[in-house]
Amino acid sequence: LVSAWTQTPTKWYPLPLAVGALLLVMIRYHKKSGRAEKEVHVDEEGHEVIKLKGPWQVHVMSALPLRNMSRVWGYMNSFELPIWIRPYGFRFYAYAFGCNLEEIEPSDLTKYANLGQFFNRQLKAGARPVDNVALVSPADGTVTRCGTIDNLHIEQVKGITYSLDALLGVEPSDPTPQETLACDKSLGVRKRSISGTSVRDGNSLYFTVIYLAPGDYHRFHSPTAWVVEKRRHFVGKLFSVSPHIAKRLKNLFVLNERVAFLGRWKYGFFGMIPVGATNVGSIKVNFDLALRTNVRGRLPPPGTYTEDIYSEASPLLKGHPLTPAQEMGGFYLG
Amino acid sequence: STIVLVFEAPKTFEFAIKAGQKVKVGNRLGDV
Repeated sequence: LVSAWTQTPTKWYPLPLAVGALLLVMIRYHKKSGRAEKEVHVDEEGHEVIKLKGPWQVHVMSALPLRNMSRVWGYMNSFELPIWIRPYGFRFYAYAFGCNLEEIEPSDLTKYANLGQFFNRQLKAGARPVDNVALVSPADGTVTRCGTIDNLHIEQVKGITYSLDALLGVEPSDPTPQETLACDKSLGVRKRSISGTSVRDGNSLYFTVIYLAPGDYHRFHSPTAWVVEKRRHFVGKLFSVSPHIAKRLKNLFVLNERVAFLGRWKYGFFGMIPVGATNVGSIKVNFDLALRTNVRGRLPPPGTYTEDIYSEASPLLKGHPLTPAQEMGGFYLG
Repeated sequence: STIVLVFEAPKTFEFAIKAGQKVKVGNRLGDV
């Protein structure tokens, strides 16, 4: 190898013109596609238009009927399993995905009729001690990003951001009667103006993203003492939200189906947004039994949502009060 | 599935977590 490296004569010769031209075309294409990734398309009102952006694999994935696949997956996992197979099946699942079977309630695995029930298992009382601080984790999982929100954009992964307005939805400004009706009666509402993003002097906006892996406990809890004033349901796609996809698919969290709970805590605005995924397409909320997610039907345009106001839950607080670590709901298969 | 928290807090707020860290319900995320 050494002699080949040192003694082999180097012969230089000009590249054919066609190869050089092809190289230039490729460099130009790369630069252009890079610019296209960074371009932000806005509508006539100046709001960002949410579009699917990513490599070709993402576009192939978007062509799949992910919502139907999710519902079929949920349906398959709703069949009752024979009692004898349940302990073996759930122990294998726990081994494969790292579930702690000692903390679940009930601990008798034959009590779970199917994987759907086991997936949404509850924990024994005291299994999750709650720290006495301002903000605690609402779920078991992995923190993928956290930090401050700059220019009303949240970082999905390093270098890829999405709009806070697109994530939370925007209230209609100067609503016409039709728009007011749409807002109240859960029809599609087109975003109009920024809401919930103004901060008091001396405050900042912060964000945290927690990813729940398949084996994790999939119920979510209140992260602090706060009052939920409204929820916005964004019907959308159901892409996988694994870190692998999050690195490749821009706008992932504003394309997927999600429920945004908006309200206030002692320091001002507070929002919590559970985002669905292909295998975990349904979100249920303990204090909002009317909410139905991942149902059949045509997808509305991205950015539209249905809204419900919780002012009747507590007229004094004008919302639904929650205590730290109080169970709010959970993610379900399908 | 994923949960995103967006909140307003005083500039003295400090996260007690970092990206990649595993957390469980009730664990400290941050405090003022």
